[in-house]
Amino acid sequence: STIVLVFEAPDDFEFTVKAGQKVKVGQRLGD
Amino acid sequence: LINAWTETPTKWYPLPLAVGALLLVAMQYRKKVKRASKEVHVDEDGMEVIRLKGPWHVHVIGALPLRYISRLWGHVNSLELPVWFRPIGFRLYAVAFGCNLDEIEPSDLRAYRSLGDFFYRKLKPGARPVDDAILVSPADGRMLHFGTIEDLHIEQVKGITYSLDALLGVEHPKSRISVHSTLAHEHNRDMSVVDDREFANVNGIDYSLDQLIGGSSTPGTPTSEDMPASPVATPLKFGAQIDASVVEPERSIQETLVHDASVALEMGFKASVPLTGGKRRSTSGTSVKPGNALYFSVIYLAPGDYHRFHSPTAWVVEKRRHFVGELYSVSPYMAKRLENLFVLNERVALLGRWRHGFFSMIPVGATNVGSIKINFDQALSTNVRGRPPPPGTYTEAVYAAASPILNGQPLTAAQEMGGFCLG
Repeated sequence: STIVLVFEAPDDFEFTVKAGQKVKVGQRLGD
Repeated sequence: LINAWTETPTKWYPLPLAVGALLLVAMQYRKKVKRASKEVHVDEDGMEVIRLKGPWHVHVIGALPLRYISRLWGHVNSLELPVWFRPIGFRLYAVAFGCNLDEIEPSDLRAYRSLGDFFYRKLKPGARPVDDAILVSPADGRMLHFGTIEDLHIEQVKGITYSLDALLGVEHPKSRISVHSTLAHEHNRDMSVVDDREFANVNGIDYSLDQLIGGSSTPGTPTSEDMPASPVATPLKFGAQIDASVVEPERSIQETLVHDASVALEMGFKASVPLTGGKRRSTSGTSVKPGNALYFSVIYLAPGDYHRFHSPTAWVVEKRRHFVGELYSVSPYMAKRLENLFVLNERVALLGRWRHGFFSMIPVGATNVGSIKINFDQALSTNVRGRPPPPGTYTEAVYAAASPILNGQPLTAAQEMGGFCLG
């Protein structure tokens, strides 16, 4: 299964994870 | 070999013309096939027609009755296991798929009646600390891909894209119908359009005067056209008409107000997010304000992962669109080979808004996990028997009745939203 997020954010929004990285619920994805 | 290599004389001679001609034909054929695979077929409204594309083995997989297999898989895994077998069986599963049994609730493996039950397990309170960032992970899994959305296309893998409109659904005024919430209907609540006209402010929360005092529209069943202004398009219908029964959590009015207010404050809430007139607008109605951009991220949940999903931020879910589709595997292997994978598969697009504007979360089903549950939506039923309608069609429900002020289902960051079930 997969979850896709599509959202609007300011131009300076940055993801703080890397592609292929394991993530867990509540972990920071971006800011 | 050494002798052959050193002593065999090299003799050069021209290739026959026919060989060269054949080579050119082969190259032309390859080019043509490549072009055909990239061709976009459009319908009478100019919308892309989603078709199965990929190498031959993808077509072989596509010919299988995947939805039936998925339901059968779910049925088999819902069978009750003998109590003595449960700890052994689930421990074996945990070792094979890397589940952490220390964090599950209940921790007694005998309490899980079936593999399906174990698959949809809960975590102990506090097992997942929540970061204070504006966006947190909604699930345990692997971040497959992320980035910005260019030309309203999302990159599935490098070089393969799919349309944002196909993922979220497109506006189709010809087939617009009334879709309403049962609670809204029961409460006879007015659903006047929220616009930028008049706002009141109570406790730092802005909301429209219409919402506060009731608008001028005729009371009764609200229609899609009466629904609050949204960053996405007005509802459309391709499937049967549905009622969205919003499940009100078991809490007092005071608790509900506190919950809604906390979401509103976290969002920097404005009841109406005037997103229309933005710099870019797709046919699905998604638009962005100047200074903003559209982003996407894709998280893949492996079979051993915790399969409930949570809210990735404080936001309000205004509506959901249920796309009944195929149930291909969504593993990275397939994602690299099957084009339009995420718009072919069955999925539930939850659309709403957060502090920066439009926000959506789309759980996508797969062969082994065809059922998607949304805790606050009893009407939603996924992976049901029957032939799926053409890709791109969906049924829609609105959650306006869940919160009178926020016009949708408010969610706090990391609040449990639902999950994926086996089959």
